[in-house]
Formats: sequence, structure tokens, C-alpha cells
Amino acid sequence: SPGIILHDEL
Amino acid sequence: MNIFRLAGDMTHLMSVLVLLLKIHTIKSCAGISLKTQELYALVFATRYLDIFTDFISVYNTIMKLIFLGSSFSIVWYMRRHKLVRRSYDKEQDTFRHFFLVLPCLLLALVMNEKFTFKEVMWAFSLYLEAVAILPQLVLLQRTKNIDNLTGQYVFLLGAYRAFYIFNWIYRYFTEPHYVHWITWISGLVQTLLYADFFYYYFNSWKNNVKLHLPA
Repeated sequence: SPGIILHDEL
Repeated sequence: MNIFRLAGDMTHLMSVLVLLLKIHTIKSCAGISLKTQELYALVFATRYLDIFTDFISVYNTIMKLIFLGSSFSIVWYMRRHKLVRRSYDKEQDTFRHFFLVLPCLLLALVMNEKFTFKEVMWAFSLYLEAVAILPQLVLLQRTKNIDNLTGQYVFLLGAYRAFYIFNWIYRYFTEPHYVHWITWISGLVQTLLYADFFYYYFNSWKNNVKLHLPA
């Protein structure tokens, strides 16, 4: 969903 | 995923395993700062809030569980385990970590990517991770003799973030729109905090002498 920022790093 | 990030994650994993090995096998946490371990548990707890809501990959989820599990079990060992807690140096480990948590929280409220609970917690976890090593570095300065496992633990912990810096540079040049100033600046500050430790660690290794930090 566009709203959230996806942090793909640990 | 790129080689720098994988190397960083593996180095970070190694640092945790070295510490768990030390505590579990020789039942001692001499030279280890409980304050730093508590800060790391808080870092992971606030950074991995999305572990069950946003699925990235199996690798990502497994590593998050490992870091959460290991950091909380290390705190448990140092606080509860009857043998391990005896070797904890309470008098020397006196850094008031509350004075690290509060500024990081205030900064996260001001500087974040989005003013939502998760994003503020995420920024908080990055700022806190950058300074979480300070109680440990202070303790190392105070306790003259640093045993090998503790030295290796701190070295690996610093090296993981150095690998991440190469990862950020690589991603910046290979992925459009990959810009995360908060991560980059806090990661750089974190690595710089290890600079003098690295210097003395490298020299002790080069001259083959026991590692000790100047007072």
C-alpha cells in the first residue's frame, strides 16, 4: 500500500 | 540484496553469536556492558515492529527473529542467570543509558520519514543503535584487560555497520529513488564511534600485543 514506507533492511 | 549487505548481516550475526558463545560456554559476561545489551534489545524491539505485518522475505523474517531472540536472551542471561550475573561488573557499567534514549526519542519525533508511530519508532531505533555502543566503549576503557571474545564482539559489531555503508553507496548508485538520509547519517555516526577502537584493535593485532585502550 502506498502509504507505508517499506524498510527492507535489517 | 547485495554482497555488502549480506556481509554486513553475517558480520552482525557473528558478533551476536560470539557474545552468546562467550556467555553460554564460560558462563561469564565479564567486560560486557548490560546497558549496551539493553539498548540493543530496545533497538530491535522498536525497529522490527513490522515483523508480522510487512513480509519482506524469509531471510528478513528469520534474521529479525534471531536478533530479537539473541538480544533479549543476552539481557536475560546477564540479569537472571545465577552464574552469569555474578560476573557482571555493576560498579563499572554505570553509563546512564536513559540519557541516550531520551535525545534519540526527541530527535525521532522531529526527524523522521513520516510522522507515524512506526516511522518514529523506526527513526528512534536508528538513532539509538548509533549510540548504543557507548556504554560498552566506556566500560572497555575502564576495565583494563579486554579478553579476546569481548574484543572480537565489539570489532564485529563495528564492522557490520561499515559493510552497510558500502551497501548504501551501492544501492544509491544502482537503485533509483533509493535515498534514506536518516539511515545513512546515523549509520555513519555509528561507524565513526568505533574509529578509535578499530585503531587500537588493529594495532594490538599488528603488534601482536594484548588489546588495551588508553585511559
